[in-house]
Amino acid sequence: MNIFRLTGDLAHLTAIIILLLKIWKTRSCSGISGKSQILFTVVYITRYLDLFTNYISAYNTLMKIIFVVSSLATVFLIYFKFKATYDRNHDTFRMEFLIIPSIILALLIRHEFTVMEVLWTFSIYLEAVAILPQLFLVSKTGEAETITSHYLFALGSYRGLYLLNWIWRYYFENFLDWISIVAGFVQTVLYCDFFYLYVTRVLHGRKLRLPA
Amino acid sequence: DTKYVGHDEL
Repeated sequence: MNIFRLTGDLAHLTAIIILLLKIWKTRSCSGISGKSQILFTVVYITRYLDLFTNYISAYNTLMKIIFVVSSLATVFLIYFKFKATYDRNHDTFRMEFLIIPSIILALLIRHEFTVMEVLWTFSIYLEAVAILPQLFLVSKTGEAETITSHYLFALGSYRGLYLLNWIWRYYFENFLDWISIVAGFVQTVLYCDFFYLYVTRVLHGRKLRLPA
Repeated sequence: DTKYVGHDEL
C-alpha cells in the first residue's frame, strides 16, 4: 500500500458516499445516470468474485464488500425507491455499446484464458468506460448539479491516483500490469474535459454548465 | 497469492 493507492481508494469511497448521500438527502436521483451505476455494479461484481477464492487483507475485503453493496444500493435507489425522479429521457446511452466491446477485448487481451481472469479483465475494461452514460447525460442536459460535479471529480481522481500508484509500484516493487495501466489511463482521460470545467467553474462557486 | 499486479488492488 502506498499513499497514491490509499488516497485513490479514499477518493473512490468518497465519490460513492457523496452520490448515495445526494440521492438520499434530496430524495432525488435527477441528473444521475442509472446506466453508469448499473455498469459500475457489474464492474464490482465481476472483479470481486475473488472474495470467494483469494484473501488479500481485511482492508481489501472490507472495501470490496462496501463497493459491491453501495453500488447495489445506488441502483436500487435509482430504479426503485426514487424512480419517479430518474432522468430516463436523458439517460439514453446504450449500455451494450460498452459491454459487448469490453467482453470481446477481455477475451482477446488478458493474462490467462480462465473464467476468473477474463471476468477480472472485463471489469477493468468496462470500468474504464462505465462513466460514459453519465457524461453523456450531463452533456445532453448541458449542466450538472454542484454535488454531482463533486461526485464526478472524486470518481475521476481515483483512477488518476491509481496511475501514480502504478508508477510507484513499477519503481519500488518492480510490478507492471499493462492491462490496468492502459485501461486506467483511458479512464482518466475520459474525465479530462470534465476536470477542466470543474476547476474553472465549480471551484469558483459556479454551477457546472457546459459551454453552448 | 496474487499472480498479477492489480489483482491485489480494488
